[in-house]
Amino acid sequence: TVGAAALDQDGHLAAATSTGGTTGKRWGRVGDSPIIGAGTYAKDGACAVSATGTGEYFIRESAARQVCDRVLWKGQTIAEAAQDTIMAVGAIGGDGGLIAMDAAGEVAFGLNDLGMYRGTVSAETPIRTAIF
Amino acid sequence: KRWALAIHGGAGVIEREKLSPEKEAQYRAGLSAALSRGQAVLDKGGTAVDAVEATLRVLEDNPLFNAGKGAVFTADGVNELDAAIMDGATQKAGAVAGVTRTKNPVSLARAVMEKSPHVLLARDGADRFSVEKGLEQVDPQYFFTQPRWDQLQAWRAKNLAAVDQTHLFG
Repeated sequence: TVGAAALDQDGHLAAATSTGGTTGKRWGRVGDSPIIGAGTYAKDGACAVSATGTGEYFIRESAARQVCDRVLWKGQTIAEAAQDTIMAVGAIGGDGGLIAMDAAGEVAFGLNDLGMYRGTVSAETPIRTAIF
Repeated sequence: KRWALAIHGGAGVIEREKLSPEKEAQYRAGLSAALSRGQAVLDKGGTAVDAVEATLRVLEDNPLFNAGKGAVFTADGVNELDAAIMDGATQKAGAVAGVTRTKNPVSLARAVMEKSPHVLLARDGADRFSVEKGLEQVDPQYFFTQPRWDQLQAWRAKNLAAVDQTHLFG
Protein backbone atom coordinates (compact mmCIF):
# COMPACT_ATOMS: atom_id res chain seq x y z
CA THR A 1 0.00 0.00 0.00
CA VAL A 2 1.16 3.52 -0.73
CA GLY A 3 -0.20 6.79 0.56
CA ALA A 4 0.36 10.52 0.79
CA ALA A 5 -0.77 13.48 2.84
CA ALA A 6 -0.14 17.07 1.79
CA LEU A 7 -0.57 20.68 2.86
CA ASP A 8 -0.55 23.26 0.07
CA GLN A 9 0.41 26.93 0.14
CA ASP A 10 -3.22 27.96 0.61
CA GLY A 11 -3.43 25.89 3.78
CA HIS A 12 -5.53 23.09 2.33
CA LEU A 13 -4.97 19.44 3.22
CA ALA A 14 -5.48 16.30 1.14
CA ALA A 15 -4.80 12.58 1.49
CA ALA A 16 -4.71 9.62 -0.86
CA THR A 17 -4.06 5.89 -0.63
CA SER A 18 -3.59 3.18 -3.28
CA THR A 19 -3.08 -0.55 -2.90
CA GLY A 20 -3.22 -4.02 -4.34
CA GLY A 21 -4.54 -5.33 -1.04
CA THR A 22 -3.20 -8.52 0.48
CA THR A 23 -1.77 -11.59 -1.23
CA GLY A 24 -4.40 -14.30 -1.65
CA LYS A 25 -7.42 -12.13 -0.84
CA ARG A 26 -10.73 -13.82 -1.69
CA TRP A 27 -14.46 -13.28 -1.98
CA GLY A 28 -14.17 -9.69 -3.16
CA ARG A 29 -12.45 -8.69 0.05
CA VAL A 30 -11.88 -4.96 0.42
CA GLY A 31 -9.55 -3.50 3.03
CA ASP A 32 -9.36 -0.05 4.52
CA SER A 33 -7.62 1.81 1.71
CA PRO A 34 -10.75 2.80 -0.27
CA ILE A 35 -12.88 3.25 2.85
CA ILE A 36 -13.06 6.96 3.59
CA GLY A 37 -12.43 7.45 7.29
CA ALA A 38 -10.64 4.13 7.71
CA GLY A 39 -7.54 4.24 5.51
CA THR A 40 -7.88 7.72 4.08
CA TYR A 41 -9.18 10.99 5.49
CA ALA A 42 -8.55 14.73 5.23
CA LYS A 43 -10.14 17.77 6.83
CA ASP A 44 -8.82 21.30 6.67
CA GLY A 45 -7.90 22.67 10.06
CA ALA A 46 -7.48 19.19 11.49
CA CYS A 47 -5.39 16.62 9.65
CA ALA A 48 -4.75 14.43 6.62
CA VAL A 49 -4.12 10.71 7.05
CA SER A 50 -3.23 7.65 4.99
CA ALA A 51 -2.94 4.22 6.62
CA THR A 52 -1.47 0.84 5.74
CA GLY A 53 -1.77 -2.49 7.47
CA THR A 54 -4.32 -5.17 8.29
CA GLY A 55 -7.27 -3.33 6.86
CA GLU A 56 -10.08 -4.95 8.80
CA TYR A 57 -8.74 -3.49 12.04
CA PHE A 58 -8.29 -0.02 10.57
CA ILE A 59 -11.91 -0.18 9.39
CA ARG A 60 -13.18 -1.20 12.82
CA GLU A 61 -11.24 1.59 14.51
CA SER A 62 -12.13 4.22 11.86
CA ALA A 63 -8.41 4.85 12.09
CA ALA A 64 -7.89 7.77 9.73
CA ARG A 65 -10.92 9.67 11.01
CA GLN A 66 -9.90 8.80 14.57
CA VAL A 67 -6.61 10.66 14.17
CA CYS A 68 -8.46 13.80 13.12
CA ASP A 69 -11.03 13.46 15.89
CA ARG A 70 -8.28 13.12 18.46
CA VAL A 71 -6.79 16.39 17.18
CA LEU A 72 -10.09 18.29 16.94
CA TRP A 73 -11.99 16.99 19.93
CA LYS A 74 -9.31 15.87 22.34
CA GLY A 75 -6.77 18.54 21.58
CA GLN A 76 -3.98 16.07 20.97
CA THR A 77 -0.94 16.92 18.91
CA ILE A 78 -0.68 15.14 15.59
CA ALA A 79 2.09 12.94 17.00
CA GLU A 80 -0.01 11.94 20.02
CA ALA A 81 -3.06 11.32 17.84
CA ALA A 82 -1.13 9.17 15.38
CA GLN A 83 0.51 7.14 18.12
CA ASP A 84 -2.66 6.61 20.16
CA THR A 85 -4.63 5.63 17.08
CA ILE A 86 -2.12 3.02 15.99
CA MET A 87 -2.10 1.70 19.56
CA ALA A 88 -5.90 1.45 19.42
CA VAL A 89 -5.60 -0.53 16.19
CA GLY A 90 -3.03 -2.77 17.86
CA ALA A 91 -5.19 -3.27 20.92
CA ILE A 92 -7.78 -5.15 18.86
CA GLY A 93 -5.17 -7.18 16.98
CA GLY A 94 -4.24 -5.04 14.00
CA ASP A 95 -0.80 -4.08 12.83
CA GLY A 96 0.59 -1.58 10.39
CA GLY A 97 1.21 2.12 10.29
CA LEU A 98 -0.07 5.48 9.20
CA ILE A 99 1.15 8.90 8.18
CA ALA A 100 -0.57 12.00 9.47
CA MET A 101 -0.23 15.72 8.93
CA ASP A 102 -1.80 18.55 10.91
CA ALA A 103 -3.13 21.90 9.75
CA ALA A 104 0.31 23.47 10.00
CA GLY A 105 2.03 20.74 8.00
CA GLU A 106 3.53 19.00 11.00
CA VAL A 107 4.10 15.33 10.11
CA ALA A 108 3.74 12.27 12.33
CA PHE A 109 4.14 8.56 11.73
CA GLY A 110 2.43 5.89 13.78
CA LEU A 111 3.72 2.35 13.52
CA ASN A 112 3.35 -0.88 15.48
CA ASP A 113 5.22 -3.15 13.08
CA LEU A 114 8.90 -3.63 12.30
CA GLY A 115 9.07 -1.04 9.56
CA MET A 116 7.32 1.29 7.18
CA TYR A 117 8.71 2.79 3.99
CA ARG A 118 8.15 6.50 4.45
CA GLY A 119 9.38 9.97 3.64
CA THR A 120 8.79 13.69 3.99
CA VAL A 121 9.62 16.96 2.31
CA SER A 122 8.45 20.51 2.99
CA ALA A 123 9.13 24.11 2.09
CA GLU A 124 11.73 24.20 4.85
CA THR A 125 13.17 20.69 4.85
CA PRO A 126 14.76 18.57 2.12
CA ILE A 127 13.60 15.11 1.12
CA ARG A 128 14.08 12.57 3.88
CA THR A 129 13.30 8.85 3.73
CA ALA A 130 13.19 6.17 6.41
CA ILE A 131 12.31 2.50 6.69
CA PHE A 132 12.79 1.16 10.22
CA LYS B 1 4.74 29.99 2.03
CA ARG B 2 4.54 26.78 3.97
CA TRP B 3 3.75 23.50 2.30
CA ALA B 4 4.48 19.90 3.31
CA LEU B 5 4.23 16.37 1.99
CA ALA B 6 4.46 12.99 3.72
CA ILE B 7 4.28 9.57 2.12
CA HIS B 8 4.37 5.88 2.96
CA GLY B 9 5.14 2.89 0.80
CA GLY B 10 3.67 0.21 3.02
CA ALA B 11 4.44 -1.26 6.42
CA GLY B 12 5.05 -4.72 7.78
CA VAL B 13 7.68 -7.21 8.77
CA ILE B 14 10.60 -5.45 7.14
CA GLU B 15 13.69 -7.09 8.63
CA ARG B 16 16.98 -5.25 8.51
CA GLU B 17 18.96 -8.44 7.95
CA LYS B 18 16.87 -9.46 4.95
CA LEU B 19 16.85 -6.08 3.22
CA SER B 20 20.02 -5.87 1.16
CA PRO B 21 21.77 -2.51 0.76
CA GLU B 22 20.91 -2.59 -2.95
CA LYS B 23 17.22 -3.20 -2.29
CA GLU B 24 17.13 -0.56 0.42
CA ALA B 25 18.66 1.93 -1.99
CA GLN B 26 15.99 1.06 -4.57
CA TYR B 27 13.20 1.65 -2.08
CA ARG B 28 14.67 4.95 -0.93
CA ALA B 29 15.11 6.05 -4.55
CA GLY B 30 11.49 5.17 -5.24
CA LEU B 31 10.29 7.16 -2.26
CA SER B 32 12.51 10.11 -3.19
CA ALA B 33 11.22 10.12 -6.76
CA ALA B 34 7.66 10.26 -5.51
CA LEU B 35 8.47 13.04 -3.05
CA SER B 36 10.20 14.99 -5.79
CA ARG B 37 7.10 14.83 -7.95
CA GLY B 38 4.87 16.08 -5.14
CA GLN B 39 7.43 18.70 -4.17
CA ALA B 40 7.36 20.11 -7.69
CA VAL B 41 3.58 20.50 -7.51
CA LEU B 42 3.48 22.12 -4.08
CA ASP B 43 6.49 24.37 -4.58
CA LYS B 44 4.80 25.94 -7.60
CA GLY B 45 1.63 26.62 -5.66
CA GLY B 46 -0.29 23.53 -6.78
CA THR B 47 -3.10 22.12 -4.70
CA ALA B 48 -2.73 19.44 -2.07
CA VAL B 49 -5.07 17.24 -4.11
CA ASP B 50 -2.86 17.61 -7.18
CA ALA B 51 0.18 16.81 -5.06
CA VAL B 52 -1.07 13.61 -3.47
CA GLU B 53 -2.34 12.33 -6.82
CA ALA B 54 0.92 13.10 -8.61
CA THR B 55 2.95 11.56 -5.80
CA LEU B 56 0.98 8.33 -5.73
CA ARG B 57 1.13 7.92 -9.49
CA VAL B 58 4.90 7.65 -9.19
CA LEU B 59 4.60 4.96 -6.53
CA GLU B 60 1.91 3.14 -8.52
CA ASP B 61 4.23 3.01 -11.52
CA ASN B 62 7.10 1.61 -9.42
CA PRO B 63 6.95 -2.22 -9.26
CA LEU B 64 8.57 -2.28 -5.83
CA PHE B 65 5.41 -1.06 -4.14
CA ASN B 66 2.09 -2.84 -3.63
CA ALA B 67 -0.04 -0.53 -5.75
CA GLY B 68 -0.57 -0.23 -9.50
CA LYS B 69 2.22 -2.14 -11.25
CA GLY B 70 3.66 -4.43 -8.60
CA ALA B 71 0.37 -5.04 -6.81
CA VAL B 72 -0.10 -8.36 -5.05
CA PHE B 73 -2.28 -11.13 -6.48
CA THR B 74 -5.65 -12.35 -5.25
CA ALA B 75 -6.26 -16.04 -4.55
CA ASP B 76 -7.55 -16.31 -8.12
CA GLY B 77 -4.26 -15.00 -9.48
CA VAL B 78 -5.40 -11.58 -10.62
CA ASN B 79 -4.66 -8.03 -9.50
CA GLU B 80 -7.52 -6.08 -7.92
CA LEU B 81 -6.67 -2.51 -7.05
CA ASP B 82 -8.16 -0.13 -4.50
CA ALA B 83 -7.59 3.61 -4.11
CA ALA B 84 -9.02 6.66 -2.39
CA ILE B 85 -8.50 10.40 -2.30
CA MET B 86 -9.98 13.11 -0.08
CA ASP B 87 -9.91 16.89 -0.36
CA GLY B 88 -9.73 18.47 3.09
CA ALA B 89 -10.92 21.82 1.78
CA THR B 90 -14.28 20.56 0.55
CA GLN B 91 -14.65 17.21 2.33
CA LYS B 92 -15.21 15.68 -1.10
CA ALA B 93 -13.88 12.17 -1.50
CA GLY B 94 -13.61 9.48 -4.12
CA ALA B 95 -12.65 5.82 -3.97
CA VAL B 96 -12.53 2.68 -6.08
CA ALA B 97 -12.30 -0.97 -5.09
CA GLY B 98 -11.35 -4.05 -7.06
CA VAL B 99 -10.49 -2.32 -10.32
CA THR B 100 -8.44 -4.22 -12.87
CA ARG B 101 -7.62 -2.10 -15.91
CA THR B 102 -6.85 1.47 -14.86
CA LYS B 103 -3.13 2.16 -14.97
CA ASN B 104 -3.28 4.63 -12.07
CA PRO B 105 -6.14 3.84 -9.68
CA VAL B 106 -5.58 7.01 -7.63
CA SER B 107 -6.57 9.04 -10.68
CA LEU B 108 -9.71 6.95 -11.03
CA ALA B 109 -10.54 7.67 -7.39
CA ARG B 110 -10.11 11.36 -8.15
CA ALA B 111 -12.42 11.01 -11.17
CA VAL B 112 -15.07 9.48 -8.90
CA MET B 113 -14.66 12.46 -6.56
CA GLU B 114 -14.83 15.12 -9.25
CA LYS B 115 -16.87 13.60 -12.06
CA SER B 116 -19.55 11.60 -10.29
CA PRO B 117 -22.03 12.23 -7.47
CA HIS B 118 -20.71 9.12 -5.70
CA VAL B 119 -17.93 8.34 -3.24
CA LEU B 120 -17.13 4.66 -3.85
CA LEU B 121 -17.38 2.62 -7.04
CA ALA B 122 -16.37 -1.04 -7.18
CA ARG B 123 -15.22 -3.72 -9.59
CA ASP B 124 -16.88 -3.95 -13.05
CA GLY B 125 -18.75 -0.69 -12.61
CA ALA B 126 -15.62 1.15 -11.60
CA ASP B 127 -13.75 -0.30 -14.58
CA ARG B 128 -16.56 0.87 -16.86
CA PHE B 129 -16.62 4.34 -15.29
CA SER B 130 -12.88 4.55 -15.88
CA VAL B 131 -13.31 3.89 -19.61
CA GLU B 132 -16.17 6.34 -19.87
CA LYS B 133 -14.10 9.08 -18.24
CA GLY B 134 -11.14 8.46 -20.52
CA LEU B 135 -8.56 7.29 -18.01
CA GLU B 136 -5.55 5.38 -19.30
CA GLN B 137 -6.35 1.69 -19.64
CA VAL B 138 -3.92 -1.23 -19.58
CA ASP B 139 -4.16 -4.95 -20.13
CA PRO B 140 -4.37 -6.57 -16.66
CA GLN B 141 -1.10 -8.31 -17.49
CA TYR B 142 0.59 -4.92 -17.09
CA PHE B 143 0.32 -5.26 -13.32
CA PHE B 144 2.18 -8.61 -13.26
CA THR B 145 5.53 -8.82 -11.50
CA GLN B 146 7.41 -12.05 -10.85
CA PRO B 147 8.11 -11.41 -7.14
CA ARG B 148 4.40 -10.87 -6.43
CA TRP B 149 3.51 -13.99 -8.42
CA ASP B 150 6.05 -15.96 -6.41
CA GLN B 151 4.47 -14.63 -3.22
CA LEU B 152 1.10 -15.94 -4.38
CA GLN B 153 2.56 -19.39 -5.06
CA ALA B 154 4.02 -19.45 -1.56
CA TRP B 155 0.66 -18.36 -0.16
CA ARG B 156 -1.13 -21.08 -2.14
CA ALA B 157 1.27 -23.78 -0.98
CA LYS B 158 0.75 -22.81 2.64
CA ASN B 159 -3.01 -22.37 2.48
CA LEU B 160 -3.86 -25.33 0.25
CA ALA B 161 -1.83 -27.53 2.57
CA ALA B 162 -3.88 -26.25 5.47
CA VAL B 163 -7.11 -27.17 3.71
CA ASP B 164 -5.97 -30.47 2.17
CA GLN B 165 -3.77 -32.32 4.66
CA THR B 166 -3.32 -35.17 2.15
CA HIS B 167 -0.92 -33.00 0.23
CA LEU B 168 0.74 -31.37 3.20
CA PHE B 169 4.04 -32.98 2.29
CA GLY B 170 3.74 -32.77 -1.48
